[in-house]
Amino acid sequence: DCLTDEQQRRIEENRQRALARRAERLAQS
Amino acid sequence: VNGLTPHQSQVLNLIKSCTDQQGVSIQDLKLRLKAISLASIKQAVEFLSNEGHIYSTIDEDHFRSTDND
Repeated sequence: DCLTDEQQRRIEENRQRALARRAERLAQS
Repeated sequence: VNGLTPHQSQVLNLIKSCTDQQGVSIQDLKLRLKAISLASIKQAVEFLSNEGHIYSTIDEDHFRSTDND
């Protein structure tokens, strides 16, 4: 809750990438 | 059940249970999963990350789950 805007932006980017990887893996299986 | 090993499931469940924005650190995981070696925890984290179950947050040592948000 005391994260900087830059940290929050980075976290959100990583989350989106992970969700895309997850979807890719599920599509393959 | 979900294609994960018992170690991977335990690591994922701990990460899922964390509500902090910065997530759980590898050190926290090691403290809470005393029966699992640090090497195994790191392996599980790498696997879960590759599969998109978790992602790193403030640095490469803190992780959150994609399954609970």
